[in-house]
Amino acid sequence: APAADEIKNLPGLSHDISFKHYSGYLNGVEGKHLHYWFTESSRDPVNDPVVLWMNGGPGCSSMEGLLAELGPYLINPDGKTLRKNKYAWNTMANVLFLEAPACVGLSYDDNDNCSTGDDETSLGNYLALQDFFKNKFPEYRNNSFFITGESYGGIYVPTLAVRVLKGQDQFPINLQGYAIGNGLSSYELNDDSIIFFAYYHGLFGDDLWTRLVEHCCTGGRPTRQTCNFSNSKWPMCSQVVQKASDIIYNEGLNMYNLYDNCPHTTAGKFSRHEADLSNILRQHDFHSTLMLRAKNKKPVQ
Amino acid sequence: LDPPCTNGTDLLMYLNTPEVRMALHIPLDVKKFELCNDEVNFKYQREYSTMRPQYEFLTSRVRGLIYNGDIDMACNFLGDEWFVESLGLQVKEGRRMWHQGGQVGGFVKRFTNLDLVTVRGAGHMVPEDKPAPSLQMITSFLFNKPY
Repeated sequence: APAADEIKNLPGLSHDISFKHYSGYLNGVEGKHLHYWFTESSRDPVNDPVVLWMNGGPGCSSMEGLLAELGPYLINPDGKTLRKNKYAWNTMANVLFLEAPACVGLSYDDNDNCSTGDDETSLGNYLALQDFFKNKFPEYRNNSFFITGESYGGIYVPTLAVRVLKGQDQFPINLQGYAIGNGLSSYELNDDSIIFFAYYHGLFGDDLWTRLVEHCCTGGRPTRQTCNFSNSKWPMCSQVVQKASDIIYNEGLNMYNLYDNCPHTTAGKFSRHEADLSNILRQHDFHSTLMLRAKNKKPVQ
Repeated sequence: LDPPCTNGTDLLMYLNTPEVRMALHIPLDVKKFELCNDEVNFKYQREYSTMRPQYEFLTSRVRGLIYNGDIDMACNFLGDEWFVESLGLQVKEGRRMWHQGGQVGGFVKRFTNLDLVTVRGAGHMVPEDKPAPSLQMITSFLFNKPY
């Protein structure tokens, strides 16, 4: 392990920890430096699997995964202190949090070039992974390895896993599997299904549903096969889908957790809410309006 | 003008503290931490509309898990269920409840090399919303044990 990357004294940590942790940079594509934070297993680091975790966006930081979701320490609301997470995933695995692509979180590009796409991102992640196993932590090269992530990780994870498997001859990695939480697997299916989800959770009533079925479903039957809410070219369909999407995403419901509170706090100039909305109903003309309304949203009462 | 339902203040504060950045070995010239980067998002080239070809490749080689908090509306469980069902994989185990701590954790359906799991009462950030069930689920998957 790279001694220079070991975290010796983490501010805000007031409880004892029984594992080592490291933070530094993995080099992928030339000039791009991806920040990683690696928390070794608190159980049996030598034999436990290595799990890579990536949050989504695209453009969102995996530090959220570490410090708010599954890491061994979670940030308290004061933004200064940390508390123990007894359900941390590093209680049974070595977990590597990677901030990708470059420019996300604490990752950077030497020339401040933040333009990228799916293929370049997966290549950069693959090269960073090689740097991890070859140069930084070769002792983990033979451990079982899993690629995991969330949200737009639904794209990051499979594309990276394919690269790892196809590159086995040149750079063997002991990939055993992959896991994705609430991932984007298909824009079309995600868009089509949310309308059904919203209706069956009572977010809108029969008036709007009837119009949706009438204008977007063939034969007047609302099924997965007969309805096209995601990219219908019929103006009337687009109009009623916009109405439905405004209810779902822009009227104060918590799109990440239907039954949870909807906190209003500063999250920087660009929020997760906007990042995730960028994946939704992209084929419709009203997509930019949906994004704009989210950006200019004032707190609801 | 804060957008709704996001809470990143604590992360922003913590990761922009000079002492924290020093502890994490972040070079001084690396810019301020933001939870999500607008430039990356806006310029990002979305080259895939579906992951179907990738899953067709992966499911013949390694194990996979797709899990969904069932009250998320960003990437809802129904869409992923439709996606997995559309792959036409052989069903290994029919849909059933799984349990954690004496409660229903959600539902699981297992296909050849792909498990489809819901986490009851969790939203988009499953490990944050339902930490205990989520740890049990991922442990079961990693170590190839029953859910």
